[in-house]
Amino acid sequence: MAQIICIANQKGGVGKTTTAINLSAALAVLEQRTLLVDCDPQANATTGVGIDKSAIDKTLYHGIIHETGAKRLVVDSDIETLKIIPSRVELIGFEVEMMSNPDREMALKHLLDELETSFDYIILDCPPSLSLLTINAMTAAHSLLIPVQCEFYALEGLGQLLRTVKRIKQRLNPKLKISGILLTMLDTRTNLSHQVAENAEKYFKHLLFKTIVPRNVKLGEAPSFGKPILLYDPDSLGALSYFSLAKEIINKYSGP
Amino acid sequence: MAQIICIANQKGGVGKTTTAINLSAALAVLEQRTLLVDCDPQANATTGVGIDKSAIDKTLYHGIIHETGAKRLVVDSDIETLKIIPSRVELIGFEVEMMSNPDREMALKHLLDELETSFDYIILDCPPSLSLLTINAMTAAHSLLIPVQCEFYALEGLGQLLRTVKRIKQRLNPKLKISGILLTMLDTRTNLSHQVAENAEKYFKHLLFKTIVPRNVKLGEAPSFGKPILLYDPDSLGALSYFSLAKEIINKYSGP
Ligand SMILES: Nc1ncnc2c1ncn2[C@@H]1O[C@H](COP(=O)(O)OP(=O)(O)OP(=O)(O)O)[C@@H](O)[C@H]1O
Ligand SMILES: Nc1ncnc2c1ncn2[C@@H]1O[C@H](COP(=O)(O)OP(=O)(O)OP(=O)(O)O)[C@@H](O)[C@H]1O
Ligand SMILES: [Mg+2]
Ligand SMILES: [Mg+2]
Repeated sequence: MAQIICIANQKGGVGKTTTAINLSAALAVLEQRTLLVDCDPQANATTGVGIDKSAIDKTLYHGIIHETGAKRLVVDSDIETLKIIPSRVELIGFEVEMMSNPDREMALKHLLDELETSFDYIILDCPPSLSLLTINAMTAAHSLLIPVQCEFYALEGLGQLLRTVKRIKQRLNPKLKISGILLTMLDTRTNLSHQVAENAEKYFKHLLFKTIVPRNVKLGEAPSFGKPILLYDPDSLGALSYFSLAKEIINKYSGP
Repeated sequence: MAQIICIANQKGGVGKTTTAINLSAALAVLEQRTLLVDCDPQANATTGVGIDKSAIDKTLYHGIIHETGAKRLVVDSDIETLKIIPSRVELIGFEVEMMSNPDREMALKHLLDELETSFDYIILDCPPSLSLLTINAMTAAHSLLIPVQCEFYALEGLGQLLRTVKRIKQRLNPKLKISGILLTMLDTRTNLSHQVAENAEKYFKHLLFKTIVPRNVKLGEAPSFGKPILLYDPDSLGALSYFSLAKEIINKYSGP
């Protein structure tokens, strides 16, 4: 059975998409059958792995409104063991269309049920809000990975996020656990970055991954070539840190 | 009559709050009576100007659900001519509570009507989504300022944002104009930043402000001291660029 990991944080620009793409690619390279699902209408994860949005027929939207079966949504990537369910702007319509549907929080979970036996990991990239799409992802997931940027505002929203997780655990998904907090964009040159990392260690020590992702321009360049960092610049600090994160995840979930 | 400027972009982490706080402060220092309204439940703008969220009685939420008059929401800042309407997490409830209210897109506009004669500029900080809160801000505003980070994904969502603006102009706010696109976090050391800036100049030349905000750690540090950059480090590149943006805005709106 696949381990489904949701990547969420309502604070914007903290590295959700960068983590979703590069963790998925690293898991795939470590021979885990991995599916990356883009749950954001901005579709940055879809573009970041090189998929041309105008050239695809069906996207996540068509699956979660039950127009298309899950298997037909899955497309290939540059890595054999990495598959993608792409997104596009029409996904924005989901929130309004499902508003009166009693099952609206379970739509994504029902779609992924069909795929759970075909993958070892399913990674969900979320938009920067606690909207119906993010709630669907948290309801479908077994665990939640929270990227936190090493900047001042980063810790401010964590309380609200953890309260939302608690509510989802109580009402929609009792088995949802927190996989961990990933510190991202640590700029080793600035005091600010180190101060935020120290604060995170003080308040959330037991939740922090050992891996910290440094600020590394290669991570920003890779999506402009439509490639995960492991294919764009395998020796970069960015690639090595997502590799080490993937190993931490495998030890946590596939471990003996 | 106040010029109401909405700062919006559904892409996360592009510098909306940093621009809202520092543009407001610069306008105030240039003797424009300025009101900063925090329309984001994350309330980063409220924290960034040093307001203790737990110590205030009423926030924007209480105003837009008609519980409190606008004047009672306005609080002082460290700058005489800069006032704030703070936000807090309860603002999240607005979307669901107003869902069936026919006037739901106009709630903020009606609230600000009471204040328009007391200010020269009203600046609205938005969350990273095209949700009801952002639509309220675009409906109340005379113009829209779009911060665009000098990173690859930044230009991807602009098309969707401009389509939303067009729809709002047609249905809710015919006088809404685009004040301009502000390039933010330009890292002069990386090719990526310069490439994105060149692309923005190619596609959106007529909309770009002359001012470009460089990546400058002082802008990231200032909110941790609860101060706009002009009070935290007035000689920094960050302070100078927001000063020059304020002058561009004043020339555009208060000009001869
Ligand atoms: N460690 C890093 N070093 C340098 N740049 C990074 C790093 N991680 C992410 N970036 C860049 O920072 C920007 C924000 O990251 P990303 O888009 O992954 O965040 P996000 O949380 O998915 O944003 P959103 O809230 O809009 O979904 C992107 O342009 C990305 O390329
Ligand atoms: N020019 C800059 N140089 C360095 N850091 C910056 C700059 N502008 C913003 N920042 C920092 O980058 C982070 C993102 O900026 P900010 O929070 O203003 O973006 P936002 O668009 O308001 O995010 P959100 O989408 O979550 O509302 C913040 O930690 C901020 O301090
Ligand atoms: Mg993203
Ligand atoms: Mg903000």
